[in-house]
Amino acid sequence: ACVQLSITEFYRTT
Amino acid sequence: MFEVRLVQGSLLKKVVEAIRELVTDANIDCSSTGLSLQAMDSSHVALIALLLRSDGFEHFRCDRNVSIGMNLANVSKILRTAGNDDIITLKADDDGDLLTFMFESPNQDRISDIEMKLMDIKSEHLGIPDAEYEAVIKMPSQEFLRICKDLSNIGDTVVISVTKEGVKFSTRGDIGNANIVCRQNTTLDKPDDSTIIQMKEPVSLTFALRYMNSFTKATSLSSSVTISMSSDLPIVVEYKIADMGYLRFYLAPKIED
Repeated sequence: ACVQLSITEFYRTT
Repeated sequence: MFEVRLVQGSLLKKVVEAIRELVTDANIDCSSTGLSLQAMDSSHVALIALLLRSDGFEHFRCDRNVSIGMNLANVSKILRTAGNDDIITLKADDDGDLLTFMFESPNQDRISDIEMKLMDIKSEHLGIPDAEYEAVIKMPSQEFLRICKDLSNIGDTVVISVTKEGVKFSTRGDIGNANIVCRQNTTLDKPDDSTIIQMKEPVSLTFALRYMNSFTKATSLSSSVTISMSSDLPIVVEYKIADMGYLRFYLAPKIED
């Protein structure tokens, strides 16, 4: 099974 | 004072139709550079980044940086009342809570204005550093639309693999498996029809087709789409907006549990 990653795991909050 | 006039008003209609499925409310950030928007879908799986540069507008006045918060379903309802050839003007006072849309028919025989209530939206803004991607594919946007739609008939996820041979879109579902391979094809007389694959490293990533299909709502903005991939980054699906900027969709991959 695949797990969906979140976009916030890749980019930092400014 | 904020006032911008866009001769090709249909561009604004197309942008809103392309993003309203993913995002309910969003801030449009206005500065002397232009209009920009960054928003995530409610699950924080996809991110939209829009840029419309000020020099693409016939008239662009933005005295100070402002964020205009709006409900995109309402913006869509309003823009649907504009004709496809209409010139669109947007204006807002510095301290006002209304955005005025003005639609002018090309021969100026019909002028309408609609005021929309603005919203106070708190949104998370992400910093996206410029990245060198391992693989960049430019292909006709209609072809990408067709691939996403076709694969959705078979499965829910797509594996996009770029190798020397080309780019392969694969899915599997209850009824079986499907693969679509696109090879580099440079049609010199029709550059918009060409598929160009630039690859530094082979890369293979898995994505939810539901989001990919949603991105293809932007197909009418551009005849080609650019897809950028790196093994440890979200995919970027970019539609250029003629002479003005871009609409980019970022999508986080799925990984094996």
